[in-house]
Amino acid sequence: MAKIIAVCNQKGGVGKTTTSINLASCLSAAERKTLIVDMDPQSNATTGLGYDKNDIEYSIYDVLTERTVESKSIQLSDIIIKSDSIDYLYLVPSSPDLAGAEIELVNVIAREKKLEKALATAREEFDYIIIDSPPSLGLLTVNILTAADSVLIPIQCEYYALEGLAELLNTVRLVQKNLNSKLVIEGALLTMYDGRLNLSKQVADDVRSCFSGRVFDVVITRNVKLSESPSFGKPIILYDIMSSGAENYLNLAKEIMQNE
Amino acid sequence: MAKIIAVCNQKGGVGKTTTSINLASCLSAAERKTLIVDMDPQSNATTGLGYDKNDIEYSIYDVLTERTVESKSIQLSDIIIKSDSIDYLYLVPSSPDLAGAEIELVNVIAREKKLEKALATAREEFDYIIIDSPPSLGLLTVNILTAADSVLIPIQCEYYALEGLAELLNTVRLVQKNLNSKLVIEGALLTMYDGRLNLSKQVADDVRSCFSGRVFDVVITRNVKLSESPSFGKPIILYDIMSSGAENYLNLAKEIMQNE
Ligand SMILES: Nc1ncnc2c1ncn2[C@@H]1O[C@H](COP(=O)(O)OP(=O)(O)OP(=O)(O)O)[C@@H](O)[C@H]1O
Ligand SMILES: Nc1ncnc2c1ncn2[C@@H]1O[C@H](COP(=O)(O)OP(=O)(O)OP(=O)(O)O)[C@@H](O)[C@H]1O
Ligand SMILES: [Mg+2]
Ligand SMILES: [Mg+2]
Repeated sequence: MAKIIAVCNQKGGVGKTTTSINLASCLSAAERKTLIVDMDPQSNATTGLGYDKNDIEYSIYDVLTERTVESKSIQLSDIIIKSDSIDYLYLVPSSPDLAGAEIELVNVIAREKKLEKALATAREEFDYIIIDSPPSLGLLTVNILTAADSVLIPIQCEYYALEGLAELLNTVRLVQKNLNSKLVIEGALLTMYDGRLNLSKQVADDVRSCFSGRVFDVVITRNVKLSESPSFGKPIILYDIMSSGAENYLNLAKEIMQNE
Repeated sequence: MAKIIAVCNQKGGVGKTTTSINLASCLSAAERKTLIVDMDPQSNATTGLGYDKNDIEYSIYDVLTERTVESKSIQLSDIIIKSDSIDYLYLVPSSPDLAGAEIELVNVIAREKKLEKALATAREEFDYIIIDSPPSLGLLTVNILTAADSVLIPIQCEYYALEGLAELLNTVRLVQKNLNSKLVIEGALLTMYDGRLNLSKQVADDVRSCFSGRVFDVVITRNVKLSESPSFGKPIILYDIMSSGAENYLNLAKEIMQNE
C-alpha cells in the first residue's frame, strides 16, 4: 500500500518541482518503488526528468477527464512511463491541456475525487507516490489534497513564502473536514536557504517557531547544481551526486523513510 | 489616457510582483501618476507595499464580481488606496477571495472583459496602470491580457523559466485574436541574473537569440535587498536607493518612459 505525499504550496517558485523530482529519485535509489505524478499544467516535473511535453500522447489530463479512445477510457496504467535512468522510478506525465481541467471539471459530479479514483490502482503497486502541484489553490490542488495521505510544504526562505502559509493551511483544514479526514501534514521543508543572508536565517527561525507541524531537520540550501540538473533532464543524484543538493535530498528521503 | 501594462508569466517565482511594485514606484518617483492593480489571490503586491491583506475591506474581487453593498455596486474608485509613502503611487488591493473568482465567473456573460470594464474610468486619471498577475493561465490572466495595452514578461534566468514561454505566447496570441487586438508585447525582462553562474548567462543568451520580441536592455540582477524590502513594506527605492536593485528598476522605468 503506497504512501501518497502531496508537495504543495500556492506560492510560486518555492521548490515544489525540484523537491518532487529529487525526493522521488532518492526514494527510488533506496529501492522504494516510486511514482511521480505531475499535476502542474507547466509540466516541469515531466521535462525536468528529460521528457518532451510535446511528445506525450496521453497525460494525467486524459485520465482525470475520462477521455475515451476507441470507446475505452484511458487508464492510469496506459500513461505511466518507467524512467530509463533510475530503476524503481516511474512518472505520470502532465500536459498543458491540464490548465483547462479546472474549468472543465467545475460542473462534474465528485469533481474533487477524480485524482483519488485515478490513483486507486497505483496504490497497490508502489511504495511511494509523490504528487507535484501547480502554484494555486484551485480544483487541481484540492484534487491532490483529497488523494493524498500527507502534504509536504516546501517553504522558500524568503518573505512572501511565509505570507501564503495561512491560506494553504486553511485549504488543508477544509479538505480534512470535507473530503479527506486522513490527510495529515508531513512537514515543512525549508528550501533555497543561504546561510550568508540574514533574511534566510530570519525566515527559517520564524518557520521553526510558528509552524504548527513538524519542520524537517534537513534544510535544502541554495545550490546551483539543483537548478542546472533539469536542463540535462536528470535528477540531482545522477547529475552531481557530490553536490550539497544531492546530500540534502538524500537526507530528506531518509527522514521520510523513518516513518515506514 | 493611461498606458496599461500587464506583468505576466505563469511560471512561479520569476519576479512578477517584485517587478510590478518596483517599476510602478519608479514611475511614480518620475511624477507619473501610477496605479498598481494586484490581481493575484496571494496579494503579494498588497502586502509588499505594507498593507495587511486581512485589513482590506473591499478588493478587486468585489469589483470583478459586481458585489453590491446597500444596493450600490462597488466601484474601482471605492477601493483605490493612495500610497502614504510615495506621491503619485496608488494601489488596487487584492484579497484571498480572488481565488474563487475564476470559478464564480465561469458562467458569467463577457467574463473575460470584467477587468477591462472595471479599469475604464481609471484610464482617464492615471499615466500608467501596472497589473500584477497570478502564476497561472486561467480566467484571471485572460482578464488581465484583455484589459492591457501591452504585456511585460519577467523571465528568471533559470531553465524552467524558458520552458513555459511558448504556452504564455500562445495565450497572448489567442487573446490578441479573440479579445484584444491592440495587445502588444512590451518586452521580456531578464530577472535574478547572477553573473557568476553559467546557467544565468546561458539562459540570457537563449532569450536574446530566440525571443521574438524586444528584450529590455536592463537586466535585473539577483540582489538580496530586493527580497528584503517587502518585509519592510517598502519598494526598493525607499528601502535602499543605493542598491543594484534600485538602479536596475530605475533603468527599467526609463526604458518604459522612452515610448511616451
Ligand atoms: N535549493 C535550490 N537551489 C538553487 N536553485 C533552486 C533550488 N531549488 C529550486 N531551485 C530553482 O529555483 C527555481 C524554482 O524552483 P521550482 O521550479 O522547483 O519551484 P516550484 O515551486 O515548482 O515553481 P512553480 O510554482 O512554478 O511550480 C527553479 O529554476 C529551480 O531550478
Ligand atoms: N532580482 C532579485 N534578486 C533577489 N531576489 C529577488 C529578485 N526578484 C525577486 N526576488 C525574490 O524572489 C522571490 C520571487 O519573486 P516574486 O514573488 O516577485 O515572483 P512572482 O513571479 O511574483 O511569484 P508568484 O509566481 O508566486 O507570484 C521573492 O521572494 C522575491 O523577494
Ligand atoms: Mg513546479
Ligand atoms: Mg507574485
